[in-house]
Amino acid sequence: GGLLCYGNDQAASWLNLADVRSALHVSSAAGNWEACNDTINGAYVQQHNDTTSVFQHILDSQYPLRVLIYNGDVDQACNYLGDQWFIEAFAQTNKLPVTKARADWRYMTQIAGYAKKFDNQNGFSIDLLTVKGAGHMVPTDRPGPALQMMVNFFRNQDY
Amino acid sequence: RKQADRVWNLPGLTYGLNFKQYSGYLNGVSGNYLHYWFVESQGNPSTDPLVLWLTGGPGCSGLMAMLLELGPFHPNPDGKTLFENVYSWNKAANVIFLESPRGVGFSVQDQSLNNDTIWDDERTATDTYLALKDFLTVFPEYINRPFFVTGESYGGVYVPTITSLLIDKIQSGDFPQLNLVGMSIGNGELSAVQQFNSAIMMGYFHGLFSKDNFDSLQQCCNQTKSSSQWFEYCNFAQYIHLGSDGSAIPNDNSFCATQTAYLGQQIFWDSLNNVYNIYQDCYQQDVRAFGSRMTIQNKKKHMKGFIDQGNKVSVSSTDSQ
Repeated sequence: GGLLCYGNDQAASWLNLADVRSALHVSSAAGNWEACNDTINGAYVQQHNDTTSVFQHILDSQYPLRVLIYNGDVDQACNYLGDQWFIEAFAQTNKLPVTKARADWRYMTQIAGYAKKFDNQNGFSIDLLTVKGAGHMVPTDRPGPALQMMVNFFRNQDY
Repeated sequence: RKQADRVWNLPGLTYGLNFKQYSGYLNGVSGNYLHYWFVESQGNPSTDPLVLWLTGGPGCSGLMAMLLELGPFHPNPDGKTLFENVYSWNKAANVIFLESPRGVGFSVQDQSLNNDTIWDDERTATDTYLALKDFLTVFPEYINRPFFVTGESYGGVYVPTITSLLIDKIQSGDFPQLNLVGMSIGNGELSAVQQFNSAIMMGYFHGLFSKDNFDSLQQCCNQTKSSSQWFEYCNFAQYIHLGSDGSAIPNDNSFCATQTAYLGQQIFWDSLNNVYNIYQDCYQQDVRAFGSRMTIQNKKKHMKGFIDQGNKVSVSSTDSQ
């Protein structure tokens, strides 16, 4: 019920047009499109109110995985502090070395946020980033920095 | 299926596209059909990575993020036409937007084949894994392509649980065609506990709580415990039960339980601020009041014995107080 500043109404209006549904090959069994299904949200069984054990399983698998955790820093719903504490605690517990100290990253000439890297030199790494001035929907609030961040993550380049 | 799913003409487009796109259904467990919308890269689709996007909720649609966040086009206010997002992530990646779990958006469940009525993280991960396997049968050119799982919000649970399952399947030899390289989570619900604890700090230092309110919580911290981690000795989450809808229900009538629930729930979540961006003004005042009321009514079910703010809200009022 709280995503009302983000154009969901026009998205729903467009997606529920008959010719749009047809163009997208939407099943006749599907109802009207809604951004969020409140029934499922209410019935959903959240099995992890903390995902430390899941991260631990991934790390213990020794699978080489690159992880990017980014946060728009003015979001209340999932705030950057909580995720920072989570990652810092996980890194501390598992003695993940800091391979890049926390420092600003730039978009054009401006500070776009702050980045820190943990890397166990065994293929598992975590990049912990903030996106300055972005809320929950980072690509909406800071589209240029968000695209640069993701492309550089995909290409394993500095942000 | 690939050609059948190809999107040839998109109503409302006001400019020409330079990439291919596909929309249709991927098979999850029997009877579950997850709707996907796949946009190939505007860069080099034959070498750029394959990216799966999952929106959180739980219960929100991946198409929401496609149309309002990172996809190649956004709807205009008329609800009929589209404009280009020049910062689309498919500038450099092939992106699958998946409507997950079953029942979300255009995804469907055939009750004659599957009458499962439970939604949880494990089922969501299994359906997504099977949908990915199905995707690679429809689009075999993406076998062994660098692959990333990405998402947002409750994606903080979806993304690691799905990635963990994919690693298990790859290592057991059940999914050798997937070249999993990484995962990315934006503003994720990595830990509901630490989100709640940090919300107190976030609220105070962004001017949502008074000094009196914040100071009153000192008695709720375990000052005798020596720790360098603030959240370990001020573990406010211990006083409340975290509902799956984000609600905070006080464990009892103690001061710490009611005060942390009040600050972490009512002041933080149920104000008329935009919780998704502290500094954003929202100009859909009537709609917002309705939405806020719905949120309060929904959470009220879990907050017996709490101040019933929901009944004090007039949906027809435009007065923000």
